Amino acid sequence: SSPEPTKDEL
Amino acid sequence: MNIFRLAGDMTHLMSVLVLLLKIHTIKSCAGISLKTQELYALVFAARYLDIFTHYYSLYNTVMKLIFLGSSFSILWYMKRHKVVRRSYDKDQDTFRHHFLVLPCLVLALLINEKFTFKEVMWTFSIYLEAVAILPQLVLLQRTRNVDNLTGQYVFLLGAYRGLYIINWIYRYFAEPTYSTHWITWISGLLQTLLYADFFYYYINSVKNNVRLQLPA
Repeated sequence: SSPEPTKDEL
Repeated sequence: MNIFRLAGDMTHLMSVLVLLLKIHTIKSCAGISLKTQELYALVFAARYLDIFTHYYSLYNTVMKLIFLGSSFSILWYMKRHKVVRRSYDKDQDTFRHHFLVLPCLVLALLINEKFTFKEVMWTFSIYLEAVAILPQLVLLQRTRNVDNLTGQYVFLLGAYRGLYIINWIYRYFAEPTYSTHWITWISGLLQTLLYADFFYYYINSVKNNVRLQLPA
């Protein structure tokens, strides 16, 4: 699956 | 995790703690908009739907739990606590906040990165967070004389948003896998701009060492 970089933010 | 992101999260955390501290120790929520607090609780509930399904880090999970717990605690204090709820400026806090929720939901259904339930809810929370401070800003303007804690609360919230923008710029250049995120960036920028006016008066009041007063 593709990474979801912004989802690691709050 | 870069220093700007961490500093942003910490100012965000401090803003909530300042508010809870004020409510818990002074037993007063004067000057605090219940409308804004309801919107923030909705923002966190919609955004953190992945809390039990997707693990990022212990830091991430703990912070999500703190934001969810604190925002619903504030709601409980303002609505149910028998002393605190009496200090709520109900007549001044008249912003029709429900009219912010529907357009944000429609916009999230129309403009999103992926049309799935979780993704639309996540996008909805991003749009809603951008405008959730509006009832609070309107209330501040109405009450004119702002007490120190309420001023600090709004200042910390604005600082959190500003630091997140620097974090995005940093990530864009520093992380090879980091891609463009127009939805978050534009919403975050708009949200930060909403604070610009408040910031101007807040910084002036700190510089001149006087009580914060907003123009009518």
